[in-house]
Amino acid sequence: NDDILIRQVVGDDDGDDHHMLNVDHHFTNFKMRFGKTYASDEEHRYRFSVFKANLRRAMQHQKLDPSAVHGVTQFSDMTPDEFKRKFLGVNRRLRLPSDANKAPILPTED
Amino acid sequence: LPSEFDWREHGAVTPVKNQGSCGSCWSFSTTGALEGANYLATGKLVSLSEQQLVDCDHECDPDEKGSCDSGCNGGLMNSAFEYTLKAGGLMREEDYPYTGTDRAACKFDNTKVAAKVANFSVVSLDEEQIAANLVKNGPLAVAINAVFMQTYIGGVSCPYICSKRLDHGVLLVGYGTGYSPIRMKDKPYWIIKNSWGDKWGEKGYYKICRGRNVCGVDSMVSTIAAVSTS
Repeated sequence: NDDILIRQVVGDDDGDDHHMLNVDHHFTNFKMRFGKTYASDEEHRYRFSVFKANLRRAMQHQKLDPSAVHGVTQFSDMTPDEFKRKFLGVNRRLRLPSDANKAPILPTED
Repeated sequence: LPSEFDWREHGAVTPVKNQGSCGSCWSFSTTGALEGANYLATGKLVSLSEQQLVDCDHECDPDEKGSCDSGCNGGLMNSAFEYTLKAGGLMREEDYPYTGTDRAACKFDNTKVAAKVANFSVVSLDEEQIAANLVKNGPLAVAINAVFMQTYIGGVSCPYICSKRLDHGVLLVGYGTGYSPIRMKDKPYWIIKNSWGDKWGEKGYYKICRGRNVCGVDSMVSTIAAVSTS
């Protein structure tokens, strides 16, 4: 039960805005670090807008998940849909296959 | 059960791999589990071929019509185990290297099988049983909701809210405990091997807290045994 804490997870301070002021700098660093190039100015502008949205998302994740560190990754110029399409690949489901063998219960004490 | 355990320290885990822009995570989770099981059965750590699964495995999920293993378009670890059992095993990575593209013809050569599945089963949604199966049988194939993984850099991920809709296949290789400044005490976590290269996360690994099926990590856990050569 000690995991259930009440914690504000929406932004209301200037910290987020401060980060967003440096977004040009973050994007330049991101491109250098991950070797990203874009075919046209239009593509560059679009990826920059996605990057900005992902920076906000990373800050939101940081609030929802404070024991981890969230920030810019190699996926920061991808929309969540692009990320799912290109890097995730488990056929979606919520339950175990019904015909699967069940592992025997193992002793866990002593 | 030991309070901490990590198969990397016991030589059962190959270096972190990179699936590229291809939804083949399910194949990396499958090979990782069989690499570990094969190590336990034979004493040899052999890197196995994901591309064989991408090209040759079209096994379908009996529970969901039309849901079949489909290269870069996704798959399911249990179906891949079933394919591997039927095909006779998996080849070595070097004999059937990963290209990260699909729609290629299957080039499986059954004279070059490096690891064979003896049997596989699913583990109940009980963290003690998951830990026990991990320690006894080797790394486990697990599915997870990866929404927080897009922005993850390090630390122990323990989001207050996370969907349990499974969309990513990974490999559970160990568990440990660490001090959580938020909770002000030691908290347990799982150690997960991902397939997005070693530049992602903690050298390619992800830590997620144990205890309440966070992001569905306990929901679909599979254990596998390999055929012993002796």
